[in-house]
Formats: sequence, structure tokens, C-alpha cells
Amino acid sequence: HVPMVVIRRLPKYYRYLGELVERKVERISSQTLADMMGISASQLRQDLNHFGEFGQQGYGYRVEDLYQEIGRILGLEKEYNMIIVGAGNLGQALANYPNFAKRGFVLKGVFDVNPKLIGLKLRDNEIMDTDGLEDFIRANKIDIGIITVPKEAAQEVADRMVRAGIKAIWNFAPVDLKVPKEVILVNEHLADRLMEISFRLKELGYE
Amino acid sequence: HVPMVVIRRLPKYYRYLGELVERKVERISSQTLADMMGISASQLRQDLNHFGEFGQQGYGYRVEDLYQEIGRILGLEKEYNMIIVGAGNLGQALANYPNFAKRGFVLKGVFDVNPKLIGLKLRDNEIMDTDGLEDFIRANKIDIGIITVPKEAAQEVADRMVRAGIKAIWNFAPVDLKVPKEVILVNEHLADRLMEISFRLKELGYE
Ligand SMILES: NC(=O)c1ccc[n+]([C@@H]2O[C@H](COP(=O)([O-])OP(=O)(O)OC[C@H]3O[C@@H](n4cnc5c(N)ncnc54)[C@H](O)[C@@H]3O)[C@@H](O)[C@H]2O)c1
Ligand SMILES: NC(=O)c1ccc[n+]([C@@H]2O[C@H](COP(=O)([O-])OP(=O)(O)OC[C@H]3O[C@@H](n4cnc5c(N)ncnc54)[C@H](O)[C@@H]3O)[C@@H](O)[C@H]2O)c1
Repeated sequence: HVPMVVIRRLPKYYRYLGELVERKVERISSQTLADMMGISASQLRQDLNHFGEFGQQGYGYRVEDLYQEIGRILGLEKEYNMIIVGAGNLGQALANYPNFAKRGFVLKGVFDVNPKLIGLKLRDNEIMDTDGLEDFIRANKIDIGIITVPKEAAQEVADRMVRAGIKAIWNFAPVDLKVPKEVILVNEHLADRLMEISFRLKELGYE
Repeated sequence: HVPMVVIRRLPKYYRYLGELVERKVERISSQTLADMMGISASQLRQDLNHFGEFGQQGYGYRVEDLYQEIGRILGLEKEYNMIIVGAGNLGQALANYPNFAKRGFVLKGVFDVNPKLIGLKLRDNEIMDTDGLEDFIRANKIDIGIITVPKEAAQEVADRMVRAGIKAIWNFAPVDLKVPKEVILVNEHLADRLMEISFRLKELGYE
């Protein structure tokens, strides 16, 4: 069982290795990669040891191989079907962001309750009435549901997603959703980032 | 010097302790708080040891005191002036989110280049022309700049913020910005969250 803190570093490894692949770098030492990641070389080696034997003493890691392997570990060799419920500012920003599809997270549908938004075209999707949410999830084998509705509507949307068999929920509404433990729940707390910034401003002596 | 991984847990401690304060819980054991946080009790104690002596053997922690203390460590007892550059979907969603101001991060201005958006009212702010960005930052002592413009515009916006003396940049555009090392730079990679979800879907055997 891999600790959460290690799981959270994997996407960052993947991004950095991806950049190295683009720059045609063939090999990298654990120290150099660790420096890029802002961690110690021993932490990096411990992280990767959870998943197998990578790299060679004296050589370092073969960039392309490690990149592919981390991609596999992250489950990126398959595609995932995704929907967004709540097509307001945040929902539309997420719907328009091309990087999700690049990683294999395919937006299959966007839902709202506002008649002014229903029928509006967002890239390859037309906003649909939330009435059809559960049938759509089942018919299209949706894996991941993104919740970007106001906080008072979030739990009810989550309940409907769960009833329809969704496997994971990415929640942006500022509420603690109750879901069965077999459903993966990720709460996005953007305010945490600002608090990290204020900590670092204070550390630098900006008061 | 506090490791990044510990700094990143502080906002989560703050949120959870805040909920305990709201529920009028007076004390909590390190084990219970660690369970809420999804970490071990020893990890929790190590985290808090970076900042001082908290809690008492056999008693645990006084919730209100620990909450206030972590708030102070996070620099939340002061306010921070913030601007958003790029008033598209994502910028407007961030401008409308009430939780930032609740934590003392006050949105002072929103900027765009699109004449259709300039002059539009967003909560207490009117969208301004990006032409006035640097003067505004200096005149209003802006601490934090949020970048939500398309990737091709991001570096130039960052350069202007830096020139005007901004202390921290929170970047949502998918580019690696170059800023002087005394400027705090936080890159928001929302796709990392999806990769964390696909890892956990794979771990649960959904393939
Ligand atoms: N987590 C964070 O850090 C963070 C940051 C910004 C916004 N938010 C949150 O994200 C959510 C969306 O923010 P926004 O600025 O896009 O708000 P918004 O008001 O622009 O959009 C909400 C949309 O949800 C729709 N909606 C309401 N009830 C619905 C339902 N039952 N089913 C489907 N759609 C429904 C509305 O019609 C609207 O279009 C809010 O909960 C906000 O608090 C969170
Ligand atoms: N980091 C992530 O995970 C993530 C997720 C979603 C979106 N994004 C990114 O966030 C950014 C905004 O996304 P969006 O969906 O809101 O895009 P959008 O096109 O709706 O908004 C961009 C806005 O920036 C304005 N703009 C362009 N150049 C400008 C300049 N020089 N100064 C000021 N304003 C300028 C445009 O007029 C527009 O209003 C994009 O870079 C997008 O890729 C990132």
C-alpha cells in the first residue's frame, strides 16, 4: 500500500520526466531528478522502490523507460470517461482545458439545470439537462464525475452520481461530501494553495 | 527550514481544526487528529514539532489553541492583497469564490485585454484593462498575482507583475514560468489530481 504523499508526487514525476523526454534527455541521475522535484535523492529512491527496481547504480535512470513506467503506474495507458456537473464559470473552464484529454481523461458530457446554459456548445460537448444524469452515466460507463455546482447542490449531485455507479468524484464545492468508501473522492480546496503562499510570504519575512 | 510536504499539510490541519472548533470540540488526541488527516500519529507529532511544543501528554491538544496557532504559522492573522489577470472562465470562477476573502486574501483587482470584458462587474470588482496592471500593483501594494490567461500570454503577464514588485504568483496557465527566485511561484496543475484519481482507480482494480 502506497502512502498518499507518494501517490501525490507521481504526477509531478510524470510531468518532469515528460519534459525531459521532449528535450531528448536520455538518462538522469537520481540526484538531478530529485533536485528538479525538490526532494532528497534518498526520498526519490524510496518513492520509486514502492513500484519496482528502476535505474542502475552509476548510470541513473533511462528517462523514456521511467516516464512510460510511471505513466503505467498512474493508470494512464487507458482512457477514462468523465463528466462535469455544473457548467458555470469553473465547470466551463475545466471543460475547455485541453490538457485533461491529452492525458486520456475524456469529457463525455456536461450538465446544468439553468435553461440558459442547456444546449450551449462547449468544445465537443453540448450542455445537457441534469435530469438525464444517471441514465447518461450508466449508458456511457462514466468513471469520473466532476462537481462544480454551488455548495447547497453538491451532496445531491454526488448521491445521484453514486447511485448511477460512478467510480470517482472530483469535488470543487466547499462541502465535505458523504460517499460510500468504495467511491474515490477527491476534494479540491484551492484556498489551501493561498495558505501555502501566505506561509511562504511570512517565512520570507513579508509582514 | 520546514519541508514542502509539511507546509502543504498545514492548510489541511487548519481546515480540520476549524471544523472541530465549529463543532465545539475542546480537545483532541494526536491519534484522532492524525486519523482525520490520514497520516500516522508520529508523523503528526513530527509535523507540529517544527513549530513548537503543542499538546500535553495524556491530554492531547486544545483544539482552539492549536487552530489559532496554525493560523498564525500560516500567516493568516494578516490580510493579503490579490489580483487576477485573465477574466475568462477560470479567472471569473476564482473572483467569485467567497472562501478566499474569508481567509484574508482580498481581491483588489481583476484585469483582462478583451474590451467586451473590461468594465464588467464581478462582485466588488470591475474588470480593468491590463494596461494599468503595473501602476495598480504598486499603488495598491498587491502581494499575490493570480495568472489565468492563455499559456502564450502567461510569461509576459508574469514579467510585468514581477517588474511591479509582486511578491507571489499563483499560476494556472500550463507553462513553467521564469521568475526571480525571491518571487514565490506556485503552479496549479489541476491535471495532477486526475492522475491521482486514475492511480487510485487502477489500485482498486478498475481496468
Ligand atoms: N474548491 C475551490 O477552491 C473553489 C474555487 C472556486 C469555486 N469553487 C466552487 O465551485 C463551484 C462552482 O463555482 P462557479 O464559480 O463556477 O459557480 P457558478 O455559479 O458560476 O456555477 C455553478 C453552476 O452550477 C449550476 N447548478 C446549480 N445546481 C445544479 C445542479 N443541481 N445540477 C447541475 N448544475 C447545477 C448553476 O446553474 C451554475 O451554472 C461552487 O461551489 C464554488 O464554491 C470552489
Ligand atoms: N492549471 C490547470 O489545471 C488549468 C485548468 C483549467 C484551465 N487552465 C488554464 O487557465 C487559463 C485560463 O483558462 P480559461 O478557461 O479561463 O480561459 P479563457 O480563454 O476563458 O480566459 C482567458 C482570459 O484571459 C484573457 N487574456 C488573454 N491575454 C491576456 C493578457 N495579456 N492580459 C490579461 N488578460 C488576458 C482573455 O481575454 C480571456 O478572457 C488557461 O491558460 C488554461 O489553460 C489551467
